[in-house]
Amino acid sequence: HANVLVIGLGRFGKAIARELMKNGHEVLGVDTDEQIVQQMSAELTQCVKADTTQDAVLKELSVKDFDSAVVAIGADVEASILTASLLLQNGVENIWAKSNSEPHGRILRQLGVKHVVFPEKDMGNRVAHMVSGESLDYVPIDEDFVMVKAESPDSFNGKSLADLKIRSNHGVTVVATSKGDGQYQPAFPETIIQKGDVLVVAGQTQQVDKFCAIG
Amino acid sequence: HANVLVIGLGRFGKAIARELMKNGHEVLGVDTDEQIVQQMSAELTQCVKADTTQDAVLKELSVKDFDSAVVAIGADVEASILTASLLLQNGVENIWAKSNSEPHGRILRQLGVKHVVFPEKDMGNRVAHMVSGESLDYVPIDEDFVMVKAESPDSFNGKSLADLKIRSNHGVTVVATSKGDGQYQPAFPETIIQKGDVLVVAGQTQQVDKFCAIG
Ligand SMILES: Nc1ncnc2c1ncn2[C@@H]1O[C@H](COP(=O)(O)OP(=O)(O)OP(=O)(O)O)[C@@H](O)[C@H]1O
Ligand SMILES: Nc1ncnc2c1ncn2[C@@H]1O[C@H](COP(=O)(O)OP(=O)(O)OP(=O)(O)O)[C@@H](O)[C@H]1O
Repeated sequence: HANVLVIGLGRFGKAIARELMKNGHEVLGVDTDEQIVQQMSAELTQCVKADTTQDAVLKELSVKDFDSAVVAIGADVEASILTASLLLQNGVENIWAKSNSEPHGRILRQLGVKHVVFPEKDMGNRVAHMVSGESLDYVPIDEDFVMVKAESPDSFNGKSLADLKIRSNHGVTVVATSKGDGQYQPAFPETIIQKGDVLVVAGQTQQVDKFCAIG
Repeated sequence: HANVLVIGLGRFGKAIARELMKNGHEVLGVDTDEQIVQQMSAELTQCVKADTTQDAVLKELSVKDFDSAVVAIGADVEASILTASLLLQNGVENIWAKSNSEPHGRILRQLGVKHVVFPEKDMGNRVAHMVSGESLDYVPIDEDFVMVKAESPDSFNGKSLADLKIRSNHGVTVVATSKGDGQYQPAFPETIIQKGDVLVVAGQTQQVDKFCAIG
């Protein structure tokens, strides 16, 4: 199991720390806010109040001994950058840092942070496709490959996936289906599509967009 | 195309508004911060400075005429709840609201908001699986169905997906593969797996977790 240092316990940092604990990993949480530290003390392996922009603080926390570190400081961009810089100097290699903007993200990468994430931006892109009604969910896998949830077109009713030849006719893969109750089952060639079924479909972005636009 | 009202142009609201514009929809952005409104005016169909907790403001913006509305106000929970309540009273049905916490989300749902999202929490859960090294990416599709990116096990080298019988042996579906360059191709039975390939795999959570744990 992994031993992870999570600095900054805002909405994002808390979610990471809790999910790591749920999956059996060890987490040291750090925040400058006394109230947050008290709240999270009962949930994490350990939780301390400290300002991670001070080198002496990082040395005292023995940051080198962790498998990875997360810098989830948001609004205070200077604190985020100072903390990332000090972690790197103390020999922490596997760093994940939350970024507020393109320039912030660029600086973190230039420092040598391996993984820079834009949580609000990524979720904003995902939700935009749902708000516009294009699909029920939209998750880019890479620049040009995407997975979506979409209602099955009426022309599919009563037919099996094998009959519909979806891969050869539309160039996309049906990964799973659901009867609209939120429970997904893996898709098989003999799966019969009924009216109102929801399909999880993956493929190249252009082909998936065309598929979602069918009736 | 959709006509969407986006209230609150922080990191999340901006990302939604920009993605909607990119996909050819119309967006009216609203924020109380003059600087943000000026910055976004050039990018959105229209952008106005206004405080959406005032009913007269919403009537002036003719909110009823929009296909959907997004409430992306974060820190100010009272403003988020007041705005959602007024939108509902003005007859806006399709509302998406960002929530800061479980209690905030519960109040929004009790008011009648159809879609409540927790952007930082969802991304935090996703990133936690990457930080711990369990997988290269981890996207829950529902309570018990997940899609992950994982490095292919060494025992798969040189074999085709048909030979490996992954669905019958492991109960998961290989959706796409990549040579590690970030470009994903749809998976076919005759696809041959090489050392270092990355697989996009979907299936029930327990089976996918077991699959990721193979050598
Ligand atoms: N130097 C620091 N050392 C440790 N923690 C810090 C430091 N500076 C800020 N923090 C903490 O980081 C947390 C996240 O920062 P902040 O709330 O500014 O960002 P945010 O992007 O709004 O967060 P989120 O979106 O995750 O809620 C806060 O709880 C804050 O107390
Ligand atoms: N009553 C209001 N009407 C319109 N906009 C508002 C109102 N109250 C706050 N806002 C705006 O909402 C935006 C997002 O709010 P805030 O920055 O507090 O949340 P946040 O959760 O940190 O946002 P994000 O994570 O998306 O950056 C801000 O730009 C703010 O000016």
